[in-house]
Amino acid sequence: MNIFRLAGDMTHLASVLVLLLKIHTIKSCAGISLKTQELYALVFATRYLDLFTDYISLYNTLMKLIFLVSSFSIVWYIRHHKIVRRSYDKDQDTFRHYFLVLPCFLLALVINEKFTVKEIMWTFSLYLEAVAILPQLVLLQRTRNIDNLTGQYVFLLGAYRSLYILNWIYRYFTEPHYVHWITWISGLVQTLLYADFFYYYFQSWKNNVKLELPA
Amino acid sequence: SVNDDVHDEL
Repeated sequence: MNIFRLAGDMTHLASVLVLLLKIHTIKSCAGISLKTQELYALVFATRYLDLFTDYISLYNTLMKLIFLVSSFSIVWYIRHHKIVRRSYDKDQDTFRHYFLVLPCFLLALVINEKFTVKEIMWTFSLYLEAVAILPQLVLLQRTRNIDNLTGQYVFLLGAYRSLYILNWIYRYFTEPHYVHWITWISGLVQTLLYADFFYYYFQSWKNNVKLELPA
Repeated sequence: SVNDDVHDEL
């Protein structure tokens, strides 16, 4: 494990904690896309099938369980918690899941490293994770009025992806045979989706004003 | 792919 990978995992964990903190303490999910959260739950459920078949390390198993439990809890909170669900902005969060899920699944059937159920599910989860943030970005663009925690949540997710790219570069130069085109390209696409958001995030940070996205 | 190095990532 290198420093970029560890920092990436920690920012990913921090993003989830920020979101849970917002939901749990403020009892509000305003500005949070349920669609994106449901897609993440699907991403983790399909990627971590290897929990049942392979043991990598205690760290690996624990982190996988944390991401699974937290993503399903967030979905549960937004859908079912009697106070939190009232703050869900259903009319603005209109992105359709299958626009993303179906193409990703078809792509995973065609472009994968091995044609097995576990492998296709794993590849599908990579493609889906790359685009799962889209409903959230659309929602941010629509509501424009972004609270600090939501802004920090998206920023931390973007930071996590950027650090994973540094991790891949590091591993490519330090580990023999470390070449993973599917992981790299989907990860790069995912990070690029944050570029626009990052630009406005840093602008607002630099000028010390509230984050607002242009319509 | 499954069972190789990239699978230690999350």
